[in-house]
Amino acid sequence: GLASSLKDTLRKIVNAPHIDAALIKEVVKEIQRALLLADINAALALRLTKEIERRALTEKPPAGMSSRDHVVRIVYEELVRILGETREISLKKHVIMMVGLYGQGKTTTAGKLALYFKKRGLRVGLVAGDVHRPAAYDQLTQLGARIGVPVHGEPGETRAPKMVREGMEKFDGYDIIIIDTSGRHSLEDDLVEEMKRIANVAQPDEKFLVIDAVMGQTAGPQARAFHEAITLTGVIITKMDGTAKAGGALSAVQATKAPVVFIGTGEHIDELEKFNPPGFISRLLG
Amino acid sequence: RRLSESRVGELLDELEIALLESDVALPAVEAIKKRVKQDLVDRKVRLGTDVPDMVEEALKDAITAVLAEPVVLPPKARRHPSRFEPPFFSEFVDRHDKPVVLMFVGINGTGKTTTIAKIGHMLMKQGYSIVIAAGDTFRAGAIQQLEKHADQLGVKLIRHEAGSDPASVAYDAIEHARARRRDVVLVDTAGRMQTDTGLMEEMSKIERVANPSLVIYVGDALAGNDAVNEAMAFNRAVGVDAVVLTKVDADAKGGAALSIRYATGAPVIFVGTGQEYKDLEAFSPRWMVDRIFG
Ligand SMILES: Nc1nc2c(ncn2[C@@H]2O[C@H](COP(=O)(O)OP(=O)(O)OP(=O)(O)O)[C@@H](O)[C@H]2O)c(=O)[nH]1
Ligand SMILES: Nc1nc2c(ncn2[C@@H]2O[C@H](COP(=O)(O)OP(=O)(O)OP(=O)(O)O)[C@@H](O)[C@H]2O)c(=O)[nH]1
Ligand SMILES: [Mg+2]
Ligand SMILES: [Mg+2]
Repeated sequence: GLASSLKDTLRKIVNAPHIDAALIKEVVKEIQRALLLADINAALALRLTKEIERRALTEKPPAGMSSRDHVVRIVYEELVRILGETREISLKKHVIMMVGLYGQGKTTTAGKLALYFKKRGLRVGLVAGDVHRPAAYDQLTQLGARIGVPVHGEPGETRAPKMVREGMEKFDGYDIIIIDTSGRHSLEDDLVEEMKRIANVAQPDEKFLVIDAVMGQTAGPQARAFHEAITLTGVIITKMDGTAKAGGALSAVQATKAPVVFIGTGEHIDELEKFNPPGFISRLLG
Repeated sequence: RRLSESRVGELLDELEIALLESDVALPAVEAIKKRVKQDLVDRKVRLGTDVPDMVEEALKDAITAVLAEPVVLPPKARRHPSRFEPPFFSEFVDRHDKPVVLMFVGINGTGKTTTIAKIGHMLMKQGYSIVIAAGDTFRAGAIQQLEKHADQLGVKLIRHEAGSDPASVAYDAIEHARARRRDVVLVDTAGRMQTDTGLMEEMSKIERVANPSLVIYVGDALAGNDAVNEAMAFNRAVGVDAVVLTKVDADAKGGAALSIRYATGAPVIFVGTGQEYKDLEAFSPRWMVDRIFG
C-alpha cells in the first residue's frame, strides 16, 4: 500500500538485493508522495525529488555505507539545505515586528517572546498594533499582565501606524520592543499597505513571520508575498504540539530564505523552544 | 475500444497533482481516484472521444458527488436521524425544539469565535432570537472578544470568569434561553489540539452537558494534510454534524473541504470569505471544483 511516511518508503530499499535505476525511480516517486503528505509545496517537492533522484543515480555511496543509508542521507541533506544556517537571537537592544496570516499565533507568540527576553534580564515593552480583531488589545494586555511586561495600546484607536509610533515613544530606552499586528493575507492590498507603514514607523530589526505547522500549500506563496512587502528576517513555527508535519512552514523558509528562529509547542506562555533542525526533519519525515 | 486500467491510472496520476496542490489530503485523493477508476475502467469509449477530458470530467463529477451527497445519518444518530442538506439553517431551526443548541469546535485559531458572530448575525436577520455562551474560558482575551461581538450584534452573552468550567457556561446559557424562550444558543469553545487528551475530554464533557442539536466543526481552508487527522479526532470525540470552512478568501483553493468530508462524512455547509459578519456563504461543491481545476 501507500507508504505513509518516508521511513516506510525507505524500508523498501532494505529488502532489495541491489539498487538499480528502476528501484530508485520507484522509491523516488514514493519520496515525492511522502513530501506532499508532509505539506511540502508541490513545486518544491517536485524539485527536491528530481535532485534526490539525480544524486541517488550518480553518486556512489561512501565506503561502508549501505545504499539505503545513502539515499536516506541524500534526502536528509536536501532538506537541511533548505533550512539553511540556524541563528541565535541576540540579546542586545532591538525592535521585533510580528506578522502573518489569521490565527497563526502571532499575539500568543509575542507574549512568549516577551517572557523569553524578560527571563534573560532585559526590559521589554509590548505594542498592540492589531487594531482590527475584536479584543486583540485585551488579549495582549492579559498576556503582558501575566508576565509583568507593559503593553501599549488604545482600545478605540483604528490607525495602527499611529499606535505603533506612540508605543515606540513610550518604550524608548527599553531593551526589547515587540509589536503585534493583525492577521492579513497577500491579496488584501490595504492590509499589506498598513504592514509596510508599520515597518516604516517602527524600523524593526527583526520581522518574524509567524506560521503554524498545519498550513498547507499556500504557505510558500503567502510567505513570499510577506517577504516582498517587508523583507522578513525570521520564521516562527507554532502549534508543533499537534500532528501536523510543518512542510508548509519549510516551504515558507525556502521561499524567503528567512531561518526558523523559534517554535511554539503549546498555548502556555512558556511553551517556546529554540529550533532544532535535525529533530524537525525527522518529525517531518515521520 | 475499452478504457484500460493503466490508461485511467496514468491520467488520474496527472490530475492528482492539481488536487494535492489544492490541499486535498492524500488519503482523500486516493479514495476519490479509486471511485473514478471503478467507474471508468472497462467502459466502452467511442472512437474520437477525448479520453483525458473524459477522465477529468469524471473526476470533477466524483468530487461534486462526494461533497453534495446528502447526509442521511450523522455519526451520533441520536441527535437528529433525519436527512439534512444545506442550506438548512432556517428549516433546521424551525423543525427543532427550542432552544436549538449549536456547539462550535476545532483546533486553535481556525475561526470558531468569528464564525459564531457571523452565524448569529445571519440568524438574527432571519428573525431568530440568539444567546451566545462564552465557552472559551481559557485563552487570553477570548471572553472580551465575544463581548465585543455580542455588543455589536445586540445579543445576550452568558459568561463566567476566566478559568471557570466551560460546561457550566453552556448549561447556564441553555437555561437562560429556555427561560426567556430564545430560539438558538451558540456555544463557543476554546481551540484545542486533537493530541491533547485532557482538552478533548473537556470538550466531550461540554457536549454531554450541552447536548447540542448540532456540533459544527470549524476548519481552516489553509490547512494541509493534517486537516484529516484533526477532523477525524474531533469526530471520534463528539461526532461532527456539519462543517464551516473559513478563510477561503485567503488564497486557499479549499481542498480541505474534501479532506474533512472524507474524514467525517459531515457536509460543509458554509465557507468564511472574510472577517466581517456578511462574509459567510453557503458552500457549493461546484465552486470548489472550479477553483481546483481552474
Ligand atoms: N496548541 C498550540 N496553540 C497555539 C500555539 N500558538 C498559538 N496557539 C493558539 O492559537 C490560537 C491563535 O493564536 P493567536 O495568538 O490569537 O493568533 P494570531 O495570529 O494573533 O491571530 P489573529 O490576530 O487573529 O490573526 C490561540 O488559541 C492560541 O492559544 C502553539 O504553539 N500551540
Ligand atoms: N480572512 C478571513 N479571516 C478569518 C475568517 N474567519 C476567521 N478569520 C480570522 O481568523 C482569526 C482567528 O479567528 P477566531 O475567530 O479568533 O478563531 P478561533 O477559532 O476562535 O480561535 P481560538 O479561539 O484562539 O482557537 C481572526 O483574525 C479572524 O478575523 C475568514 O473567513 N476569512
Ligand atoms: Mg493576534
Ligand atoms: Mg475563539
